[in-house]
Amino acid sequence: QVADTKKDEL
Amino acid sequence: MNVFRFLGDLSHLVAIVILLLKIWKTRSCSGISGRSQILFAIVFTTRYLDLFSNFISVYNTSMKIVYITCSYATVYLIYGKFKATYDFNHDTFRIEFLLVPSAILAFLVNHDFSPLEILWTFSIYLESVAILPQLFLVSKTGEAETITSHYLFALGSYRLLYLLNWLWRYFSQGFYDLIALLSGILQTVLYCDFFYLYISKVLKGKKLSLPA
Repeated sequence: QVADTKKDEL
Repeated sequence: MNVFRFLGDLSHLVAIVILLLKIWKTRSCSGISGRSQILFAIVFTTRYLDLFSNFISVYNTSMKIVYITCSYATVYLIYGKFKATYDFNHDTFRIEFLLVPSAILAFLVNHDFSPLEILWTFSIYLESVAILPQLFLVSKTGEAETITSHYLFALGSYRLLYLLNWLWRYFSQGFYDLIALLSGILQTVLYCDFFYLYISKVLKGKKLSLPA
């Protein structure tokens, strides 16, 4: 699972 | 959300508020790089474009709004209300040297070639180097007010705490994002020299001044 940071982090 | 992530957000918030209060209370923005603050305003604007299209949580949305609002308020105080105290002569770092490479890199290295994704990636790259005009200003004048040092320390700690958060997420969820991770490492490394000075001087009650 990659590239999800933008969804829940600031 | 783990404790590192929360402390990281908190540290980021503290940094932003310290800076706003410092400028407001002293009625002066001397020693503060307006150019770095413009870059941070661009960072928040391009990263949080999903504010209205992608709801995560009340926490997430409110923090985004607070960060954006505060960054624009800071830019306004520096270039508007307290313009007379702004150090034009020393704040001379050419920000196009940061903006252009970040933009090019965002087009070349991203997770998905779509407008929102490219802007998000651009904001990540730009944030990693956005503090350079401020560090340049400090090195040019050779000193920083203690409150400015606290601001820089809180701002630098934020990405360091995010690195710990990503380490935690990698081991607990198998989650990682190379773009954010590598940029976060670069961002934190840029503060290392300052961290050293902060711990060896400011925490011992001395003003941060650079060796001549």
